[in-house]
Amino acid sequence: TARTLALMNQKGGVGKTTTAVNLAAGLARLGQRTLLIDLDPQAHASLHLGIEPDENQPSVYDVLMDPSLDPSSAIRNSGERLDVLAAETDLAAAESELAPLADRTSRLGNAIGKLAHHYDAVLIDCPPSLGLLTINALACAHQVLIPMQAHFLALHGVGKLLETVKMLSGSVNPELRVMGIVLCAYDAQASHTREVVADLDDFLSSAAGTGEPWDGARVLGPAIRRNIKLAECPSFGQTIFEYAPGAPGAEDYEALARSVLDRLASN
Amino acid sequence: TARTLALMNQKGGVGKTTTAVNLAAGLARLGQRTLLIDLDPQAHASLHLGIEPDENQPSVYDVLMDPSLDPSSAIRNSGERLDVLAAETDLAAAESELAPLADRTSRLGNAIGKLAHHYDAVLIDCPPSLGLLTINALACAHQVLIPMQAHFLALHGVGKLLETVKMLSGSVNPELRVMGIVLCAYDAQASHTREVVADLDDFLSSAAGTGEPWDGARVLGPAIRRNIKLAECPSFGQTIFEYAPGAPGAEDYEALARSVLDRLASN
Ligand SMILES: Nc1ncnc2c1ncn2[C@@H]1O[C@H](COP(=O)(O)OP(=O)(O)OP(=O)(O)O)[C@@H](O)[C@H]1O
Ligand SMILES: Nc1ncnc2c1ncn2[C@@H]1O[C@H](COP(=O)(O)OP(=O)(O)OP(=O)(O)O)[C@@H](O)[C@H]1O
Ligand SMILES: [Mg+2]
Ligand SMILES: [Mg+2]
Repeated sequence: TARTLALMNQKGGVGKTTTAVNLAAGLARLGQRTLLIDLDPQAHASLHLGIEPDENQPSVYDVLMDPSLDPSSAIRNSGERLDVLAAETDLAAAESELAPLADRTSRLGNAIGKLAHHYDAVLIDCPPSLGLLTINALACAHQVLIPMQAHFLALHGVGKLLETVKMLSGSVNPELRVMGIVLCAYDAQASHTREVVADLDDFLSSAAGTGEPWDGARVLGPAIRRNIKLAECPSFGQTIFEYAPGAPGAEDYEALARSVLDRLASN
Repeated sequence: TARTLALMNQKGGVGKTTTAVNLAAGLARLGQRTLLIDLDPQAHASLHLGIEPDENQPSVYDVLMDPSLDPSSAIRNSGERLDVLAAETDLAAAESELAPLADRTSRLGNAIGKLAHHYDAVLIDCPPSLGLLTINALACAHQVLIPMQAHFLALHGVGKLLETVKMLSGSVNPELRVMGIVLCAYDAQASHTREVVADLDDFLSSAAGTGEPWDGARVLGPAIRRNIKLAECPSFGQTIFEYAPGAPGAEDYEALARSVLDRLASN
């Protein structure tokens, strides 16, 4: 049955959506029946794939707020072996509406449970926060992938992120593991890049054998190089593979998809 | 007395801190006695200027939570004519602690009121949210500057941002105006850049004469080109002018400081 992967980082603008969309497309191209769930009220993953809001079709907000709704009614096809559970801006109301409910952290997991047999991989694009939507993703994911940029200041948010993962793995989701870090918009020329990556490698290797949820996590290869084509394709509603299949961005996300596929069934 | 400028955008990673720091430094170099207020619990502006957390000195959190505290006790000098009201990560508690208080939106303004006579310009680096900290900034600012990137998806957040500005100008801060938009990490080569900028220009010019808070706002020149030096200098605790004074980033922020100075006293 499907392995669920949460793409999360509370820091904004680091590459979660670009990675969720192009990694999902990359996995689909490798033969994986893939579902991409847009869990961000900004609805950028849905926009990125050219999905228009549609009042005649439920979206992820409706699925979360009405557990009796068949979640497959909210699924849209976006290409061969790639489906999307799309978001609309009404999702902005979800966190405050879910907050008083007893099953507020398990609504997403329950919906995925009804869909999982159709897919090999489920990817969740999280919003830039550690609120209830991201908690729903962490409560049901098998693994977490952390997109980030190799900048000096990026290191400062990682501790808090991992605390949240640890809290969830210590309570509602004991199986939760961090698969690794994806370096996005990577610039080998920047003076601090090598030091930041070395810091991340040191931190992760020192976790080996500790039993922490990031024990065994890696900085995944390859890093995704900064490539203008990746910033351009959302405005055409396309993945990098449709827009510029020969570009470095396509090469890197294809290789990342292989790395991820190797690790997807590890827990 | 000092003009107060809020650097705000609820979207993460768009260039607020890079702009707040280097614009403040640019204004200081033009002779303006400048105060930079770090209003983000991530404390990136403070880190950017090499300011270490110091348990022997109050920070912006203490100033907000204790109105009887003299705010100048929390000021640190960061260079000629550049002072900083630094943040520490304890600021993360401020929003929930301020929430029940009657004067929760005026605490920052009251503190600035006690300091304003020392300065010509006060710049506020806002967190990536429209929560109570950003509201405090909008409640007391004379003008708002919106850093953003000329990407297709960036247009989608602007509406919500302007709604919030309008709500504040319609209630607690009738003088509030949007000075304009600063284009950060600008890449003239990207296919969508020109269209995004044209969209922004159209939107702002159609506001002329409507009396909206962004009536008269412009996309400010120059755009700040993507320049690796701007991403490197935080790891050395320096502004671009200290780190790489000959770099395009220094050139662009110096020119932006002139544009901003021209408009600073317009309301
Ligand atoms: N490798 C890359 N090369 C060039 N541009 C990139 C790359 N990765 C991401 N970007 C651009 O950076 C911006 C932010 O990326 P993205 O939207 O994926 O981040 P995010 O973490 O999902 O943001 P948010 O926190 O708002 O959800 C986008 O304009 C995107 O096109
Ligand atoms: N013109 C530029 N050229 C190159 N890199 C830039 C430029 N402007 C900003 N950056 C880099 O982009 C990243 C995000 O910028 P910054 O921290 O200023 O954004 P922010 O809006 O303050 O983010 P947050 O929402 O987290 O507060 C940083 O690593 C910064 O160094
Ligand atoms: Mg996103
Ligand atoms: Mg910032």
